[in-house]
Amino acid sequence: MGVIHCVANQKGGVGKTTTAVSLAAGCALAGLRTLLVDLDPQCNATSALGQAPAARHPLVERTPLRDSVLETKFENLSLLPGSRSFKDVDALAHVDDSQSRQVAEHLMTNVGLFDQIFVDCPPSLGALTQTALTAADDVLMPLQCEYFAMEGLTQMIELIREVIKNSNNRLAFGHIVLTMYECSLELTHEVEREVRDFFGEVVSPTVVPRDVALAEAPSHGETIFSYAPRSRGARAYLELTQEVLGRD
Amino acid sequence: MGVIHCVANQKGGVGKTTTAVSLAAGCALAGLRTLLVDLDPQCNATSALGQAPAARHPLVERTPLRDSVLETKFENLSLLPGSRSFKDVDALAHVDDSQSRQVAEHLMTNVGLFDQIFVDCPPSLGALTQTALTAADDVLMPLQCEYFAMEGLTQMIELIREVIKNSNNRLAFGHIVLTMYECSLELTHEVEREVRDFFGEVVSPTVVPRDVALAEAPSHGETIFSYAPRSRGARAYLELTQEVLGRD
Ligand SMILES: Nc1ncnc2c1ncn2[C@@H]1O[C@H](COP(=O)(O)OP(=O)(O)OP(=O)(O)O)[C@@H](O)[C@H]1O
Ligand SMILES: Nc1ncnc2c1ncn2[C@@H]1O[C@H](COP(=O)(O)OP(=O)(O)OP(=O)(O)O)[C@@H](O)[C@H]1O
Ligand SMILES: [Mg+2]
Ligand SMILES: [Mg+2]
Repeated sequence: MGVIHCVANQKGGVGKTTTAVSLAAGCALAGLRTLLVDLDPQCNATSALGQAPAARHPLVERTPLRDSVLETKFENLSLLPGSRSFKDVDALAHVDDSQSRQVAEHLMTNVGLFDQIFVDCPPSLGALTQTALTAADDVLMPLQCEYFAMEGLTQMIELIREVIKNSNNRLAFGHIVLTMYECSLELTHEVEREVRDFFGEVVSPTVVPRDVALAEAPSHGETIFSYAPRSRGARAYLELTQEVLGRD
Repeated sequence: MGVIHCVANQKGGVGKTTTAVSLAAGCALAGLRTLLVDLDPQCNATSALGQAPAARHPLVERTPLRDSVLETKFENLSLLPGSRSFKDVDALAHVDDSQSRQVAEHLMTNVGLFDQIFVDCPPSLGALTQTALTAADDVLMPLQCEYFAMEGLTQMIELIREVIKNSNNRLAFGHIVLTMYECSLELTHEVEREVRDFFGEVVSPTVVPRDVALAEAPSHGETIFSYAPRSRGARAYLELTQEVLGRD
């Protein structure tokens, strides 16, 4: 039975999709059967792996997820595509607690074939993210070293505590991962100091530098490892993959 | 009766809040009575102007909005604060069409005192953004020159067309504004070419460069004009303010 990692943060544009795709690709390279689940109506994780969004979201269809999982051109890496269909997004976004647990169970039971599962979430704390948290074993929070990024974190932590209390007591705090890190900016160091003082061990020692290769890779349908294997972005995500696997 | 501008894009982290705050500040500097409405549960626009989120979201309270509007330290610039209260966010996010129109009317009737109104939206196409579109005269779409940013734009355009057809036929297309523009990156130029080819005149001639001063200003509770008036970010947003005012 695989480990389910939820990659979430309500702040937009902090590197959730880039982190989910890169870690999933890193695990696949390590020879582990890996699944990437796209829960974001933008379907960025789906297109990053060169696939098209599904007409209906597999989690709404109630057919065995196995039938909706797509193989990608990367060995050991499979994808449960997202859907842009507003009907489905709305349905998933308006589930109540008991339905959210049903969807989470649907996710957990059907994906027994994988060693590692990464769920990419939309930039919100609504039902889609809550469903992912309900199904997950740990949660990874990408965080940009900028002022606004700090603001929403406390709300996120509150929600995680609530999910642990009410619907998923095995959910563990994964790591806060500092992304788009620019050593030349004073702001980056200020925010890093504040985050490490406040959250301590929870903040991963590995930081992901700002590296344009990470922004270019998805436009070629490549992962950072197939697009620019010797880039700083690839090295950072390889390190992070080892850290995430080491924790299991 | 003031002009209501909705600043929206479902893609996260593209500069919606930075654009809404900077344009509102630009209009206030030009001597216009300006209101910034924070519809994002993250309340970034509220804290960028040095204020605290409201316990209950003013749009849910049904009291005259005039009573909830806060003065800021910036002359001519007022704020309708956001709220982090999940109950209110949930209530606003689950309104149906007719309620969304009621909230929009509540916004439109109560804000007669202002010349210019900017509404900062969350990174989603849900009810909060739809309510803002229903109340607005035009919509401004900040767009990062990156691959993922292009993806969600067609969905956004579809929603705008739907709002124009069903609930607000005076809504006009404002501009697509290219943000965090980095002339040194090939990716920036590639995306710009594609966007201008596809959207033509709708794309503003003014681009906002990546400028760390824009990320630093909110941590001091300042606008870009009070924090770094001679910065490239300030010049770009001054130009954009004149463009938005020129259009009315
Ligand atoms: N370390 C990095 N260096 C440079 N660019 C990056 C990095 N990480 C992500 N990006 C780029 O920044 C943008 C935002 O990243 P991404 O889309 O992964 O964030 P997100 O949190 O998933 O956004 P959303 O909130 O919209 O889901 C993308 O264009 C991506 O390619
Ligand atoms: N032109 C710019 N140059 C440098 N940094 C910028 C620029 N515009 C915005 N930023 C910074 O980038 C981050 C994202 O911007 P912002 O929060 O305004 O985007 P947003 O679209 O409102 O995000 P969300 O989707 O979470 O609401 C912020 O930390 C902001 O300070
Ligand atoms: Mg994403
Ligand atoms: Mg914002």
